[in-house]
Amino acid sequence: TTRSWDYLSLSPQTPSNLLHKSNNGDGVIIGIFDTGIWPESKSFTENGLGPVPSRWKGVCEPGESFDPTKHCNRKLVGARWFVNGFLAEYGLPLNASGETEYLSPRDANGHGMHTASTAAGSFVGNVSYRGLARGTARGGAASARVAVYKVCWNVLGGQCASADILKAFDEAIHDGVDVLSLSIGFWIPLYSDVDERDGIATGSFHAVTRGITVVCGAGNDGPSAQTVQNTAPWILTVAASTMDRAFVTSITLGNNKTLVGEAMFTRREIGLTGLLYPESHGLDPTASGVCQALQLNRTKVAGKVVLCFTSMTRRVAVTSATAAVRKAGGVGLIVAKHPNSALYPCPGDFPCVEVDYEAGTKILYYIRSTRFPLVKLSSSKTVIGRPVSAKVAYFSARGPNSIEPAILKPDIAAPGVNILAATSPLDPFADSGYVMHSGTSMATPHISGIVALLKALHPAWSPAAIKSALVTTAWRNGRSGSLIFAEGSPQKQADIFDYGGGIVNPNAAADPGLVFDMETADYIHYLCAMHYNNSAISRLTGNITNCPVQKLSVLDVNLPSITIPSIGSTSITVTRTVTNVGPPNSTYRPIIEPPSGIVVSVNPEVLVFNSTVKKVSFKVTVATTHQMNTGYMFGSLIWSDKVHFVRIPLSVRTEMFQPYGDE
Amino acid sequence: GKTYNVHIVYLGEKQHDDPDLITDSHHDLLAKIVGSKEKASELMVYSYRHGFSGFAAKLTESQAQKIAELPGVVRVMPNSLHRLQ
Repeated sequence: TTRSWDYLSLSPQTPSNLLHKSNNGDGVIIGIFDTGIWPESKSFTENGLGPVPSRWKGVCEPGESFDPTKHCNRKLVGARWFVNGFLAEYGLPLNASGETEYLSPRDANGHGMHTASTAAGSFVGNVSYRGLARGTARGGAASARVAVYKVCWNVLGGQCASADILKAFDEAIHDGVDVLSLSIGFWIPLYSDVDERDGIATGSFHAVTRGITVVCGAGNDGPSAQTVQNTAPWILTVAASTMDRAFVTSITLGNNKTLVGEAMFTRREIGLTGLLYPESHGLDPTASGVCQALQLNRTKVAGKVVLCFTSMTRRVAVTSATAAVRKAGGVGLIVAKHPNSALYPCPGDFPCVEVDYEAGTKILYYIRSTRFPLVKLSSSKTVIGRPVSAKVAYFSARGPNSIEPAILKPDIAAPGVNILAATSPLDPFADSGYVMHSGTSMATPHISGIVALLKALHPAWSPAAIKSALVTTAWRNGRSGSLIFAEGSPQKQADIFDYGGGIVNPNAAADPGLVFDMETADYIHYLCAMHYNNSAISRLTGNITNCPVQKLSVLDVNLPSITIPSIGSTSITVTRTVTNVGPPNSTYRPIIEPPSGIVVSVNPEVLVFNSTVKKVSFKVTVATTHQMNTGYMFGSLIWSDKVHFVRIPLSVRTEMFQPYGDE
Repeated sequence: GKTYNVHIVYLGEKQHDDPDLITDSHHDLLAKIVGSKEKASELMVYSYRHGFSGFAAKLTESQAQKIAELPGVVRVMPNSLHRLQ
């Protein structure tokens, strides 16, 4: 957060941005469902904050090493903990797996501290991570209040029971939160939207129908398609991007050529020293140089830097190679792997530098070309601004939505890679109470903070209106006008299944012009279209619901996107309704950017609003010229009054016959 | 058949606004299956009573099946684990 909010154009120094218009989200209460809080952190001081909003009905619950009278304040207004559902499955003691844990809102893990301080932490100056990323750590809505609901427990990396999550929703709705932030997910395959095993879908439905925006992470199972989680249409689902910051390390070879890798290596540089690639001499000449299976000879490795290659993207290849090189007396490691910007320091601040296969191959050819290869590894440096461009993170889970592809997921992207924020002092990676972490967990509270700012500015906007404002105004080009790419193998231009509407643009979302609003009736439309039965829908909504005999189309759910998973030789018409939230007398005309080979028309072609006409419906008719099955093609429909550009993503897949396992 | 696991008994939107009455109704519902209000209190893990209606309770598989057949019960589901992202 020492850079991410500036990257999103929310610098406190800029006088007219959303931060100032919303008074840093003052008066808004953000509920965080996570691993709890470390209340002594500087990120949760109450300095400069007014009284707790009078509508707040929440409480601070006591527990192990947590005294509400000492630890809650005008910043941390609520702290509850829910463990009964977890304990009933897991049993006591919670620290059986060797991790510290508190039976209280206190956060032993650090994940909850990270997410809460990213959404709403106070300003804390001169924060860095081992000297990297120095700046002011802060939340997006630094004057918003925080209510912590500890539902995840420090067992096996962090586990949360659906019974506890549902209870937290129940209490948070009662307490009066405005926004809920959940960096919690499930596993693929997903449970349906009305299956209580996914406590998040059910609980969030009740929250959203009471005006509480629920923000959830898309999950970290990318870059494969159809991995996105938390896909209910009432949830705001967040993908992770990088930002305009990198941690670069120079690799200078003995032939004076310099390559650049990425690392969090902050010790003194490794001066010119021997460089080694563990060649093998059997039928598989590369076997010895595989990072996760290094076969090293101490007499050859001692005092040298080792090069290895891996096709694994998970961190385990780097950590196991580090251990092997250290054990053999090596002084550094260069790992050639698929690009993945999420970095961690190696144990003991051992120099481990990541490069792509191209750079790795160049280094290998240099080693093979000389008798005494040498290398120098510089310590890492922080680079910000141009020319570093944002990308969708490798790990960020991708659409299409595996429950219903017509419901576009993820909705939006936000920075979630190498985010420096507060943590628990017990976090093994902590540096003076702050740490760099990556995940859609880290992207989610960025959106939660922005939602808090929007709520402060537009208290009457519904969760759907807020989602619409975010999606239709998001950046689909980088800050310098360049394209946004998505990490993967190979890297590609990002599309809506990577980042939804795009990377969030908070200032534009404050003034979207038009919104695609939804209320409970629209969600019932969705549930009927999904063939959930009348009695289940009735109980969910609290009102007797009879889905119409004539089948409703999920394509007509009033989302700020149009995704048509299957079009054949017959055209398809979908309906949307927009609400004017801009100047009352406005006229909007469409700009159509059709997907390749797709014909798109709009009716009416002019949307006229005045003081009495605030909502207008329009129809979009889509036809394909393709004669065969295709993948998804991408375009946009933009409504503009020449001031606002209300862009909705459009994606269409042609299916001339029954598909067979296409994404 | 005698193993108790946490199940979520989901009753949908709450029918009135008195949380204590809602919790009482949850105990009554559970007591119908487990035999007494005392036993129901012992097995109750949570009463969901503000944002929606339902409860979490330790139930055997056969108790879970029986409670699912009672009028007003939308669904009975086993508790499950989520993970941090």
